[in-house]
Amino acid sequence: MLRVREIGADVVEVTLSGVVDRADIAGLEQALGPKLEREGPMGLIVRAEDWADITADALAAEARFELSKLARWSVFARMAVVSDLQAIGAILA
Amino acid sequence: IEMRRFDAAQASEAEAWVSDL
Repeated sequence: MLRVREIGADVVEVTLSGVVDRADIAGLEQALGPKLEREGPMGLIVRAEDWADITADALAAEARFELSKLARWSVFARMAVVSDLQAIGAILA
Repeated sequence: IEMRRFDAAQASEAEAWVSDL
């Protein structure tokens, strides 16, 4: 499951939990797409404390979405990922 | 984009950090 909400004028929170599937990514595109068209700077927080997994088709769809908006991601000046997984830190680094 | 990982116990700190733009 995936939920997107604004927690401030310039901060968007994405919460991942359980297994993220292709439909979740469609929802992410719908919710986050318009925010990527804004003027920055904005902050993005990804909460993944209860995230278990992502399906292969969802992973591919998410990558396509990221690449399609590549020029717009810089609207987010800061991105925080909340997770106890050390692997997430390594990926960010 | 500046990126950081926070432990679950630091969730409020993460929110403060991304809000400090």
